[in-house]
Amino acid sequence: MGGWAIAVHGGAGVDPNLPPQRQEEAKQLLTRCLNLGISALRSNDSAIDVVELVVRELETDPLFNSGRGSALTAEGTVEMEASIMDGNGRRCGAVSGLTTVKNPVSLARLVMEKSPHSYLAFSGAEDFARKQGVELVDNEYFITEENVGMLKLAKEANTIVFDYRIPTVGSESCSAVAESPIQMNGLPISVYAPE
Amino acid sequence: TVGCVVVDSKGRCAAATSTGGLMNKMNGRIGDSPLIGAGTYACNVCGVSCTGEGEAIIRGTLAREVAAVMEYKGLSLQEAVDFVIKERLDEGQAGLIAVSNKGDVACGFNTTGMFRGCATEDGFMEVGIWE
Repeated sequence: MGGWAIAVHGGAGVDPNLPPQRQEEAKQLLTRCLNLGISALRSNDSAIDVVELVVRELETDPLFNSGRGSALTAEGTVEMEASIMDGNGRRCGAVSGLTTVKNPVSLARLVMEKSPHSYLAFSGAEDFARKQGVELVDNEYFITEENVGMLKLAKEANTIVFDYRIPTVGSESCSAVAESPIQMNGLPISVYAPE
Repeated sequence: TVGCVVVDSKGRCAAATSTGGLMNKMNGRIGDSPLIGAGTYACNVCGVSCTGEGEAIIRGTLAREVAAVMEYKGLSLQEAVDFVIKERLDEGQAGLIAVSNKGDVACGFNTTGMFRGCATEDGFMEVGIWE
């Protein structure tokens, strides 16, 4: 049997023009999260504790699309979702539609461990969060300047944008988004734009 | 979207995924990240976390598919990841990270780049963005 192993991700689909300084920031965050997980594994923490610990760190840092720094809805708000699964016994928990829970992955774990269900969403999930006493914050906490700009670009391009960090440059990138042949399920992304 | 997969020193696997979803999405839209078997899956064979085009990941039940081809086709972890990214996404674009109960770690994506990092007990550690 091999030893421990860990992998983290911050999203797929990266803007090819992402500035080198942003790339370096991303690498530093990924390295910091790996080291956090490695020291927990060296202390013999269980796999389920380590994945929760690392994803909490990624949710708290605004760099990637989760927790603080989440993508915005068409109305400029944040709606977050998360899930967690323990291979030991295949237990799982999931949440969707969260607007005030600071760390969605920890609420997903509480669904797994403290509720008779495996998935809670929207107002039911928020009520459960209050009952469980997890940290709650205003929706504004999750909204960053950069993502307000990104939403503006997406609306101008009348499209939906993936885990994309389009640098906050002028509107030419918006035309890039509009012209880029982004497809979803084999259809041009503009098909989904009305959403 | 962010995710983490781990196999600990007792060979137990786990996976977690968290996201804000798509920029400019409809209120009420649910993507792949909270769907067990699509964006996140873990069993006694492996742990998987996915990211990318949620609708394609859901239709392909991508995370569970990695475990399934390991169990039923006897593929190794990296072979399973490569197979699933190549054969189960149709036109969709996505990426995933995975660990196996044997201490292997793997990553695969058909997008332009993926923010990822991995490490193993024997000292291997890698952080990357591009191919």
